Amino acid sequence: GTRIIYERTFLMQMRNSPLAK
Amino acid sequence: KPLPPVEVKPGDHRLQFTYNIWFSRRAPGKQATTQNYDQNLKLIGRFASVEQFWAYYSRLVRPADLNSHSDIHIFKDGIKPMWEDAANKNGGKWIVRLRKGLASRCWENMILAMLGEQFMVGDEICGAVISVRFQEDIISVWNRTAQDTATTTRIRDTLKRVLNLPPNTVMEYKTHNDSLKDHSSFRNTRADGY
Repeated sequence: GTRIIYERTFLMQMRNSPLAK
Repeated sequence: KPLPPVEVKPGDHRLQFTYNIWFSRRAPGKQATTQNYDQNLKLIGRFASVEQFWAYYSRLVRPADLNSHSDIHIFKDGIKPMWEDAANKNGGKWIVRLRKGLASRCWENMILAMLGEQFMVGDEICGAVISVRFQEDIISVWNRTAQDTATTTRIRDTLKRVLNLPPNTVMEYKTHNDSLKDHSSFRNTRADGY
């Protein structure tokens, strides 16, 4: 299948997502 | 035996792989053996999505705040962070020695690159370790096939880029087979440019 790639900026944005709390 | 799969909530951002977080601490001066290493290794969490990762990571102690001789290991599901594991036994690791004060930032950059699949070496990456020692901190990246020079070179180049290290940083590669032979993780390494 397709490799799931995430850039650092996206991962950093997700840090502050309420879903990650 | 394999652990059950980690469930991911609908809407969560699934990662390419599931990872396990391990922690180990060794009494300084005590001779490291496979047996006591195994006993000291504690599985502290598993995650398969970006959201689950941050939920764990935000609660984890930062490397800078850990006691000396502590190690945090983040490895793909099914791979135990031991030289003898089937996925590791033909592999090796890149070693980056950091002066005190850099570990927390570099470790975070390292993990984000691994989870985000920035290394582009297929399934070669097994995991990463931050080792907190008395005078330095050490990041290691483990891969499956030590003999695969194209892959190890690619891992090294990606590491250099994502850790944003000073240009004179020495990187060393050590096969797990050599570690098994001399019972040490960071001695007798092969400097970059071998």
